[in-house]
Amino acid sequence: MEKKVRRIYPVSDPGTTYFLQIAWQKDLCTGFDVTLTDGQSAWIERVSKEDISKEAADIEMEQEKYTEELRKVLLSEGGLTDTYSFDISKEGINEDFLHFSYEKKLKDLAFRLGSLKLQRVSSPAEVISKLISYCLDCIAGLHAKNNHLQRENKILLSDLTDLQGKLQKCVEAKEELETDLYTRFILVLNEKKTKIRNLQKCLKEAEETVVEDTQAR
Amino acid sequence: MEKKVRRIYPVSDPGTTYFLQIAWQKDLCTGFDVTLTDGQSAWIERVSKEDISKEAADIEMEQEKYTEELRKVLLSEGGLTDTYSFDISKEGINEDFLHFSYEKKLKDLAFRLGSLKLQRVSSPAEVISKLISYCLDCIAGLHAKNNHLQRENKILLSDLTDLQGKLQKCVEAKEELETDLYTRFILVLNEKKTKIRNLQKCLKEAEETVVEDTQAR
Amino acid sequence: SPETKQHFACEYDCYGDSYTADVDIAQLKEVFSRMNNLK
Repeated sequence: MEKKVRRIYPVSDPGTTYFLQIAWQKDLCTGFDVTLTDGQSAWIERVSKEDISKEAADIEMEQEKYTEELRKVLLSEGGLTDTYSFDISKEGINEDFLHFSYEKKLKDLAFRLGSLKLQRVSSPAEVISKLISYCLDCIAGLHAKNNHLQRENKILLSDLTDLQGKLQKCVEAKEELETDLYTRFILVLNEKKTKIRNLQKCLKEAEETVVEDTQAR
Repeated sequence: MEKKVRRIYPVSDPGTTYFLQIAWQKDLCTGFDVTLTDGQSAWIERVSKEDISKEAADIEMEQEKYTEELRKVLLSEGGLTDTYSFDISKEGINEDFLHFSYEKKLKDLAFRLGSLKLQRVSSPAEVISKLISYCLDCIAGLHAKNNHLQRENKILLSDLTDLQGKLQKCVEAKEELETDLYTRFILVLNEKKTKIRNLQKCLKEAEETVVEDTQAR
Repeated sequence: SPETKQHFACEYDCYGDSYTADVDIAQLKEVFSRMNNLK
């Protein structure tokens, strides 16, 4: 069972805060339960799959698009007040019925997305209590997720720092290796050059001796 | 203003859920406001700094330790039910007063940490409405924080992957450099060795010629 | 013996690399590994 609780401010009574709770299984288009409360009284109504189809047909909107609009108007918190509006009116001696309607605003005109007639519950304390409990459970769940993410974050940062250190060391090691190898190479190479110079000197001396001997002979 | 809302189940009426809201400035020991609601009615009371000091003195507990106990009993959600318990009783025709007490359990005995007499509010809808609004704000804040942490984690993971790639490349580059340098070194060295072999051959020939000439002479 | 010493001095440089025999990578690595305290 999925739930969402949000605040709404009816256009005809913007000073009063109502809490709208929507509960549904899997997908909103299969039907949902609506609960409205002002913190004192509560009204509920069940919206069936057929009701949704009928409403979509009435406003000549494709079923999928209509469900998407329902999600936006009923399940988003606050952010789309420029696009959607709500209204509430009560009926009956004890306000036994509550008319709840929601509209979408498009530039200068607005069209009704849906309207429901909710019935007052006899024990609002239970409904309100469950609503608050649901909120507290959400908070606890989010705190736990938050803590988990922070721990993950900390580990990732630590891994990143370690890896940066390793990369730095690798770069330094590569530079050291190059210097080291060249240093060793020039020592060995210069040994060969010294040998070549010595051999060249000996050869020159030997060749001079040959020339002298030839001349002496 | 800091707030905390939690559920409590009075020992004398464990089937009823009460919601306890504590509101305080900076530190609990400077005083706090208590609100209790069952989803229908609400009772409130202000606990002053002096009340806290008096209570600590009454139970012969050091002020700081007492404030710490208050934090644990009033501000923790659920986790410490084995250690702390609450009780509620009402008084008056219209349940105008609510007695709220909280105890700490130690093995086989329990001692009272505090007790308050709360007064019923005339407009509970407003109090309950504010409490629910506070919860929804908490939820929104935590969602935002979680989204932020998830984005951060995603970036960190991406950075980590990049860095792992760079490290791998650095290791490979180091190995390639080593192979490359050795390949070049042996080419140059072997050139010098060829030169040395040739010089040694020439020198030997020249020395043989000198010997032959000497013998001939 | 002094003779052996003399022979090796003619055949190998002070790092143990032959003056005349061509070297391969493995051999050069071995020569380099024996070179300590380059500073």
